Amino acid sequence: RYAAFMEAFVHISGKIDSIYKELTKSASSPLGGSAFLTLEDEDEPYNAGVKYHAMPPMKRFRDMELLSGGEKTIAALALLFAVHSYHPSPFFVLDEVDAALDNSNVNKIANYISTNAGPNFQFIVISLKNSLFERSDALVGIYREQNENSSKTVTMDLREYPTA
Amino acid sequence: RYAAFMEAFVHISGKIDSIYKELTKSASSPLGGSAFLTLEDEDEPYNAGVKYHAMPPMKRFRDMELLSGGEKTIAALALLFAVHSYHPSPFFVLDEVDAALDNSNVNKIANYISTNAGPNFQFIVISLKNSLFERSDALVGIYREQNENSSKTVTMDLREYPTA
Amino acid sequence: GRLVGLELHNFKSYRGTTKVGFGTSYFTSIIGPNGAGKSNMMDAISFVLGVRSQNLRSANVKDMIYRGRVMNDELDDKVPKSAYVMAIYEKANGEVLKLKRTITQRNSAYTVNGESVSSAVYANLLKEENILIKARNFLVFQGDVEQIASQSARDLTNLLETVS
Amino acid sequence: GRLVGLELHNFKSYRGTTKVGFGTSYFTSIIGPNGAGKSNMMDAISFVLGVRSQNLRSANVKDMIYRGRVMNDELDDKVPKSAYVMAIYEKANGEVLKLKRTITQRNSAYTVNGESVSSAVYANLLKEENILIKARNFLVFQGDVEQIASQSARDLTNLLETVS
Ligand SMILES: Nc1ncnc2c1ncn2[C@@H]1O[C@H](COP(=O)(O)OP(=O)(O)OP(=O)(O)O)[C@@H](O)[C@H]1O
Ligand SMILES: Nc1ncnc2c1ncn2[C@@H]1O[C@H](COP(=O)(O)OP(=O)(O)OP(=O)(O)O)[C@@H](O)[C@H]1O
Ligand SMILES: [Mg+2]
Ligand SMILES: [Mg+2]
Repeated sequence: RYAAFMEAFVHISGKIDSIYKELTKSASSPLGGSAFLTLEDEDEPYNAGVKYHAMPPMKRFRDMELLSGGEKTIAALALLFAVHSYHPSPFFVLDEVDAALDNSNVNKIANYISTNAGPNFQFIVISLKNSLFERSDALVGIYREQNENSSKTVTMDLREYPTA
Repeated sequence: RYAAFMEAFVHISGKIDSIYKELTKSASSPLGGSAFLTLEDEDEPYNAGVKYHAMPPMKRFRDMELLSGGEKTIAALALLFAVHSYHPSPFFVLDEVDAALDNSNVNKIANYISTNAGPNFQFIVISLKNSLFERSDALVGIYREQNENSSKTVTMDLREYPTA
Repeated sequence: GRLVGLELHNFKSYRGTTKVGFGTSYFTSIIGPNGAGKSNMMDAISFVLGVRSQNLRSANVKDMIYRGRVMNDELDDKVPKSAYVMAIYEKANGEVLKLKRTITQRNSAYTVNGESVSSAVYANLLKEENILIKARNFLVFQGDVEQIASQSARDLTNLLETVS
Repeated sequence: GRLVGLELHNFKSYRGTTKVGFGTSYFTSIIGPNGAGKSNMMDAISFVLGVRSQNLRSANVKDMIYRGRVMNDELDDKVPKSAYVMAIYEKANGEVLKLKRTITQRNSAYTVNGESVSSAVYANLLKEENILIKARNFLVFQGDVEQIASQSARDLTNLLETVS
């Protein structure tokens, strides 16, 4: 049990910083922020907590609770993607995870998804933000057909329109 | 106690439907949705619950919990504004209440605020959405000054630029 | 592996039969106005994989069945009494799995390529594909992303144990 | 009445003294990137009106005082030991109230136009302006709007009683 837990922990905690940096690098902060995981109990780690620490660029070490909405969202997605890298599920479904993100952070998430999406990693993302969904390969448009009182779908492959 | 409570209840429940309709009318649904309040206990209303019911246009009567994120936000704002109409506070501060709203609903909220803002009703709204904040009278821009490790402000009166 | 497509039948706001194909898109966005049915589509994916209905914004599984506008529709025999969602999933080796979950008023029935299976066999088949329904670590429901970062240290331990 | 302006001193991410004026704007938007300090500005407004710090994302009131980047800043005597926010409020009759709340490590001190007052007198002055701090019905914090619609019937009753 210790071996299984530590294998997962070591892998994920090895990935979290580079993923968080990928999501927080910018022109003004080329190094990005830093993130790490700590074990509360090293001998029986599965019986105690695993603490997550994320520090946005140029900000001091702080409790997660003092991060802003957008900063917390970016930290959450970094952790989500780091956990995913261990025994990865074939697809992700994300519902409006960009709600609290400003334009620049939406762009970072769009870059991460475009870069990492592939045959082993399919992303299905619900979003209201053009700057995110215009980066996808395909769109599934949902609309309400009032006469039938039903939701309906229409699909469009964006790769057929490369000069957007 | 009964008189004070009922005076507030009657006033607010008289307002909720028209405000909700104002926030839900559209070209495809010119009548808008409907909303109302009910008392669980008519004799001692302050000792029991007040239930809020909101039905978006063309949708059947449903539990609030089955509404979508955007529908719930619109219903919440209608209730907020209805409660406000009784002994109105002089100002409102709203932090990213538009996070779950699509463009058309952001526009309805922007219309409501522009129409109702005035000397007796000041709105201070935090928003990441251009289509909302470009409708305001003035903008307070917040930015991070890295060298000083501090937040800073810069104010701009939009009414000086009417041809936006 | 990847999700090739979905078929919904009388599921939530999707009356009748609805088919959605993801084709060769590794980054698909689901878009549309508030209340259209986007989160319901995510609920369909979660549902077909065996997620319990408490996590799908409903107290009980019969809320998953399409309901029309008539208030007394329990008396109406035109009201659907069952619903299903089928996922067409292509394994890494090219083998195609048709995973179908059907609900009647109270029960769920699972079939794989037309054959009835127990929920345990179904869950195991998904587990072999790294789709861990207990962990739900590949699903981020609307409004939930920030709590991934603020979750308690014990919750994070439990997640790590589940994936290891 | 209306809020004419604010003055922040070492409050949260606002190092030094920061002045903001709303002028004659009845619809002011606070904008800027994630983490810039927008919600902290709303916290300043809530703080100066007497809202308790549990509602301001902080376990204790000393989190309201600006902290720099140095990790051991408790030892550094350059660290601010107190902070204040002052609100300039113009009543309907034209009278101007300068409402100031200062905090040291553990205590709050209230002044009105330079004179010390008890927190009860301060709260009453606001109550006369229909600013009901207990109800907080004119403040919608980030992430809170949807629960206004899904709040329990008893919560809504309590709100109605507080405003009546
Ligand atoms: N069993 C059902 N039968 C019919 N309609 C339903 C059923 N369950 C939910 N709905 C409807 O589905 C709608 C919600 O859809 P959904 O949550 O998918 O919207 P959405 O597109 O995600 O919107 P948003 O952008 O606001 O989050 C509600 O209006 C609700 O009335
Ligand atoms: N006492 C303090 N001293 C210095 N910085 C602080 C203090 N309290 C909070 N902060 C910083 O303020 C930042 C959060 O600011 P705030 O929540 O106002 O951002 P925001 O503009 O609302 O962002 P978002 O759009 O993401 O919601 C955090 O990065 C935090 O480190
Ligand atoms: Mg939704
Ligand atoms: Mg904020």
